[in-house]
Amino acid sequence: EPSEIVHDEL
Amino acid sequence: MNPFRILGDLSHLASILVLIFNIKSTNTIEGISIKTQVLYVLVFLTRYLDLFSFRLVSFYNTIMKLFFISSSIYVVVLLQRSKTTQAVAYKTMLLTDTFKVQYILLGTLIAAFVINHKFTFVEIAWSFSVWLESVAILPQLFMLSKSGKSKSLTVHYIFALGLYRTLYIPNWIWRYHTEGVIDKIALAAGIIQTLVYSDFFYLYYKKVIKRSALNLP
Repeated sequence: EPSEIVHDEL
Repeated sequence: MNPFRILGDLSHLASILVLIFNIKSTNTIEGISIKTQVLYVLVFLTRYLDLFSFRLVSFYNTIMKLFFISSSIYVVVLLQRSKTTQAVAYKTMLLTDTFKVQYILLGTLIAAFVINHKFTFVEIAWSFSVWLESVAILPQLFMLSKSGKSKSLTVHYIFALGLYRTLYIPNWIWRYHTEGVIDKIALAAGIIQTLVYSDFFYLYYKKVIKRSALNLP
């Protein structure tokens, strides 16, 4: 299971 | 953060401030598409769902997200409020704001279901918001092309907004080289968005700038 995606842009 | 990203975010911020301060100071809503503004509320609400997870990226990131959500809602409130204070301008807006948004909503919803990072509610919502943002300006551009005249407010607003996603493209290239990561969905939608805006500026240049140059005595 891939880790949760982090969207670090706006 | 690299300079392109900072400048991109700042121009995004500037576009909204330009819009709000102009509506407030001139007390006019002429030339503004409420459909585009409602679409932006939808864009920010569906993109920043991670605010509820409380696993926040950074202070900067959270503050900006909260600003974009609240300011976009505030713009729609201002436009709605003009229904009573500027009845004629509001009616004119509705008459010229005739772009069929259901097509973009349907198209971007399908795109979100087909192209996303993970088939989860949050990721589909994120993808939907990115695709929707790339075309959310279309009702505004459509309205502008129908009226044939553009107020400097709307042009400044659209310019700052167009600059924002354009600057994100060198930011992504920068990040690809320094961090080795690239978000293909954001990149593809960002390119579409930039093309939509560059088409507007090409037409604007051809119609408005060249025409006014010709009309000089």
